[in-house]
This record gives sequence, structure tokens and C-alpha cells, in this order.
Amino acid sequence: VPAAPPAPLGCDDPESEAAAEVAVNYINGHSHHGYKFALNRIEDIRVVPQGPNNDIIFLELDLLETRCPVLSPTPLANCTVRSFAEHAVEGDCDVKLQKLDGTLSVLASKCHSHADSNEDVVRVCPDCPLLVSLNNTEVLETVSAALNDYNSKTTGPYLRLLEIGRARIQYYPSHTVAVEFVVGATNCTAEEAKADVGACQLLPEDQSNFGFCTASMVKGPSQSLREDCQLYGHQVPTPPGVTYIHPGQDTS
Amino acid sequence: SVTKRAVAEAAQHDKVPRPVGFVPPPPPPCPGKIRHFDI
Repeated sequence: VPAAPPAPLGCDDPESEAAAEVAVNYINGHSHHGYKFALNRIEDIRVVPQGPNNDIIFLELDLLETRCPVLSPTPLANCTVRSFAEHAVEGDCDVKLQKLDGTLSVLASKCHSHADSNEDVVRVCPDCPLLVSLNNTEVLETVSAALNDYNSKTTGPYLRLLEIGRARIQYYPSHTVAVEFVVGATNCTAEEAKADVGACQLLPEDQSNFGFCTASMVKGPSQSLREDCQLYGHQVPTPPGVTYIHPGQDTS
Repeated sequence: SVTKRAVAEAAQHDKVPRPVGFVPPPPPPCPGKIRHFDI
């Protein structure tokens, strides 16, 4: 009598969770835009034996966006998942791994991310700020004003905008634009930049100072601007020999 | 969702007295647990 096939791997089995952890670390390590994602749920797992000690594992993962930008040195375990009221962003990922002699490696991954619907957020939190497009005029004004304000006061290097990561607008009790953006240090001081900003170049990547800023602008009669920038001091190196997910595929 | 109904039905069954030695069915292997929240 042929031996019964092994029971299918459960999504919450330790082996599945180990594969999911490898997959999430790979996805975060190879994404260069946006934020780190954390595992929320293992939707499905399929194991296709290839031979002795050689399996191909197909994973379907539900991820949630954290507050850590992908360039942040903060370990994923210390990155807080954005709450529902922060207008959470979910990632759906299909990942193909190989388990060879007990060692897991990612062969391919494909992710789509999407924000929770405005209706869902408003239903739970009617006055919560909602995500808006990153090229929204008010968002661009706020980022520009915040970065100019920071550069006008800093004694450190002149910072240049690299990427706007997130933007939300709240209308009640006050019209407030909240933004998050990634900056890069240049070879100028803020004083030198005042003289000739065109001469300020981003530092070479190997010694670059990436940083992350949060800012908010309250509109209306009592307009106010607040910004806070943190420089990381190092950069996540690009692993040699790694091919990225082809351009054009959704990865963020 | 299907998963919740299945769980609810199992829960109701659990309220029915069981013969000695009854082993409830194992949870479905997938999808797995939600670690944060579902959107």
C-alpha cells in the first residue's frame, strides 16, 4: 500500500512562519521606496517536493505597513505597524522560496500594496486624517515649507528631498496637512546652500546620510508649521548580485 | 467570511454535549491567524 502523502503544512505551523519570516525580510531588504512591512497573516502555503531535502514553497502573505521607512536602520521587530486609524496600508505578496538541505532562500516575489478604503477609516474614526495623493498641491507646499524651514535653522548639512513617503489631510477640528518624507544630506552646509544651492550635491551613497522627516502644517488663520528630521548616518547597502523585481511591477 | 462561519458553527457544536473521547476537528490549515488586524 503506498504511503499516505504528508499532511499539508498549516499556515500557522512553525515551518510556515519561518518561511514567512525569510520572505518578509527579503521583501523589506529589496524594496527601496516607502516603508517596511510586517507580517499580518499567512494566507496560504503550498510545498512542492523537488527531491530529497529539496522543496519549493509558495507563500501568499498579507502584510501591513509599519512606520519605519525601508532605509531606516531600525530592526523590523521594533517597527510599529500603522494602526487602523492611521489609515493602514496592506501588502499582498506572492513569494516563491526554495528549501534546500534545510536552508530557505527566496527565488521570486511579487507584491501589491493598497491603502484601506476611506470609507472604512471614516466609519471607525470620522475625523481621522485620510491619505491623499503624494503630488497633492497642499502636500508639496507643506514638504517644501518644512524642508526650507529645517535647512534655515540647521547647523548640519543641507538636506535635499529624496522621496515623499506619506501624506494625510485632516479637516476637523483644523485643516492640517501631515507629511513624511526621506531626505539626503549634501556636501554643503546650510549657509553655503544659501549662497549657491545649485552647487550642493547629494553625498555619494557609500557615505550618504539618509534621513527621515515628519512635518505638519495647520492651515487657516493661525497657520503653524512643525517639522522633525532624523538623519540615519548610514545606508542600507544594495546586496551584490541581487536582481530586483522588474520595473513596472508593483512593489510599493 | 467563510472562515468565521466555520468557526462559529464549530463553537455551537461545542455547546452540544459530546460523547467521551470526542476529538474536535483540527482547525483549517489555512488561512492562518491574524497577527494585527484585518482591513
